[in-house]
Amino acid sequence: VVTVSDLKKSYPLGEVNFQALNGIDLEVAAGEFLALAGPSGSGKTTLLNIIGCLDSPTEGEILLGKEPVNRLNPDKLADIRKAKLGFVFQSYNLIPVLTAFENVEYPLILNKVNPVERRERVQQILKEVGLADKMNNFPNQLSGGQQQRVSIARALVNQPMLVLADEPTANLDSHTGQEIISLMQQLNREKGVTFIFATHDQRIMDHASRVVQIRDGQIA
Amino acid sequence: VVTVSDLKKSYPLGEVNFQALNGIDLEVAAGEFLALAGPSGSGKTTLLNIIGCLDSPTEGEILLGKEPVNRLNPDKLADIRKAKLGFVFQSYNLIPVLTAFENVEYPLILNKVNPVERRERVQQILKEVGLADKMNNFPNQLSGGQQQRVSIARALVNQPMLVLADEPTANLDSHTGQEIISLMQQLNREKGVTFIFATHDQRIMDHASRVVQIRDGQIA
Ligand SMILES: Nc1ncnc2c1ncn2[C@@H]1O[C@H](COP(=O)(O)OP(=O)(O)OP(=O)(O)O)[C@@H](O)[C@H]1O
Ligand SMILES: Nc1ncnc2c1ncn2[C@@H]1O[C@H](COP(=O)(O)OP(=O)(O)OP(=O)(O)O)[C@@H](O)[C@H]1O
Ligand SMILES: [Mg+2]
Ligand SMILES: [Mg+2]
Repeated sequence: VVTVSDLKKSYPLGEVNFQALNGIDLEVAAGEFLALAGPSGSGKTTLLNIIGCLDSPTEGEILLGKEPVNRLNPDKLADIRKAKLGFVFQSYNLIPVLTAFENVEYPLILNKVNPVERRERVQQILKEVGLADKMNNFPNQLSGGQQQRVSIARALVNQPMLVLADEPTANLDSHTGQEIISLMQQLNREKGVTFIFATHDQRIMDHASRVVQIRDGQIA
Repeated sequence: VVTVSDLKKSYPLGEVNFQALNGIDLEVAAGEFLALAGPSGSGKTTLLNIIGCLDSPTEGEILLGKEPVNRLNPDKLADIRKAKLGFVFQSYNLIPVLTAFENVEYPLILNKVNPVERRERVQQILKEVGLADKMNNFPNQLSGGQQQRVSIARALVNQPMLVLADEPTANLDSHTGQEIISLMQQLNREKGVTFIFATHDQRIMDHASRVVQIRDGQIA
């Protein structure tokens, strides 16, 4: 479902360029539960952002399904992201002026789901991540791990083809983290949702179909 | 060094109040390496923020050393925080327009350390957290775990009497996380710095002098 060929990403930094990704080749099949592991600063977030069409590579190609992403026009790209991708950001990226409920509902509004069904699905997923009693809280009225779970619920509510999850359990205690991993596994097994994680969490690696090690911008 | 008596904290939420801390009693002796553990949403950050004088309780008393904090005027409070406390925030809270170097240097400027000594101490602590080559990067040019380490370096550089660290290893791989814990242990043993952690990380709990469990705003 994702094919990455000789992917490179460099950032301009002062007068030089910093090479964050140095020729990555990766093929992810539909239905995989794949973990990208590697030290802090090794390039996990950079790679996830490019696969998720949130950033463009400096060189190399990405195919989502059969389509080369970098040759699609921005509107088509936005359509693919809206309909097919779910993204859990390392810093959650919740919209501050929307409640937990409204943040999770947002992808369903974009995909024109009717209001009755939207309400049911948002309540269901917030219950599954343990936040049934926090629906009307704004992000600044939630703990760090509660914000993270709202970000997870938002990524899963539309049952996308592919979920990219950047350190989704970093701020969760072991019991809550385990519940989130089980929820994602259930979606993977029952609905065939493909997951690509960036993670340091051994529990995700233990449940992964495959662990890909990345170090200094290259697959180790 | 910290005494908390019957501490309560409630937040106004809609027409009701949400009770985040429900009568906490805690005594922390000088030189402790103490871990506050508990589920996501249990009140760890709320308690750390009140001990760190960043927030005020609804009821109850806090003594820092022998001084009741809530009876001090804001200037005296700011003096105590500047000279005696180091804080690692769960969301890092780096100043976006300052480089990694400048963010870490800031507490030394507040404490009127001379420029030559400042430069030496900032370079030393950034080297110890593994970021010698990222000194001139701005926060948005750093990975999540790199930002977290700049926040740690900033809290430690002035060798405060008390460091409050909120999930300091959440975004770090096991090797880097271990190095950070060893660095903090060294400061604790050699310089007598007291540490209070909020954490889900079993490694910090394994090294703690004491693990205090918190659940639903109460010590379990
Ligand atoms: N401004 C606020 N208004 C209402 N409720 C709040 C507010 N801030 C925090 N809370 C609630 O207080 C409780 C404790 O929050 P706190 O951030 O202290 O938890 P925590 O133990 O640090 O959690 P985590 O491990 O997820 O970071 C949570 O249930 C949270 O929803
Ligand atoms: N805008 C930028 N300009 C310069 N360098 C950058 C920029 N963004 C990221 N980097 C660098 O690229 C490298 C990879 O960053 P990335 O965020 O992908 O790492 P990561 O594996 O997700 O790390 P972590 O586990 O700490 O989140 C890091 O060394 C970082 O400093
Ligand atoms: Mg990252
Ligand atoms: Mg917290």
